[in-house]
Amino acid sequence: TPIQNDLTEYYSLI
Amino acid sequence: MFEARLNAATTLKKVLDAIKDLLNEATFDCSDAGIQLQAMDNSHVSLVSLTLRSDGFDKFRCDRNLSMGMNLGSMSKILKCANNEDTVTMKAQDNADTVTFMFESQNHEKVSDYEMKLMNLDQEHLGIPETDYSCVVRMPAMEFARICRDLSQFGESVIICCTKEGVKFSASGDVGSANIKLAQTSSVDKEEEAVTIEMQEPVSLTFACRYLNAFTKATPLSNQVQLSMSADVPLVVEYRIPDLGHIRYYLAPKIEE
Repeated sequence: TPIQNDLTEYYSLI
Repeated sequence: MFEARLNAATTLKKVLDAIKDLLNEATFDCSDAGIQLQAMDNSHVSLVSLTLRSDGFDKFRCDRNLSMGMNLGSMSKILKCANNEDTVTMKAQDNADTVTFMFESQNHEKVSDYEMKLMNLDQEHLGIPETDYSCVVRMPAMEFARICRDLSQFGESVIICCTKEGVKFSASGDVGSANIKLAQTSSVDKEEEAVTIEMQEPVSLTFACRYLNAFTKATPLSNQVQLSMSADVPLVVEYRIPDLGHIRYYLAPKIEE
């Protein structure tokens, strides 16, 4: 089953 | 001094309904451009980005930039006290630790005000770059809500597969499997009933039903919803709020281990 990725994997905190 | 007035409280009620399932609290950033909110849910899987332009309000004044941290449960309690047709005015002094919601009936005979304490919230802003998406699908917002609701009976995940022929939503689980295909509409009487697809590259992505269903709480704000997708990046689900702004939801995809 696919696992849920985290948004911070794609966008950086500013 | 900050003051923002909308002639119908129903709009603000709908905006709050669209975010309160995902967020317990959020900071409303006010400037002369309007009100902005950006916040991730607790699990950092999805993000809400709300823009309400100052020119969409019936009155808007913001002398100094102001960040108001609000408990959305408390805000919801207050907005329940407004009738849909009431005029709603939000007011705060500069550097205030409270915000006031004032509701006025259409006949001006009932005026109520509710003061709410503001919160200091840790702001975690994400930098989201402008992106050219491989597929952009526009469809009736009610249709998208229906699809998310129907498919969530079959599994925790929805696979969205978009080609130039159409867009397919699939789910599978213990009960079996479900597939819903929507073709691009060839001609429609009403623009809001159209399904349109702009495709550069076909994409197939997997998302959690739970979040998609939460996003569809914005359905009363807009006739159409826009889904923007590219391989291996978050989905953007956008509802335009007529004459006022938009709400965008970002959702990280599920990936194969």
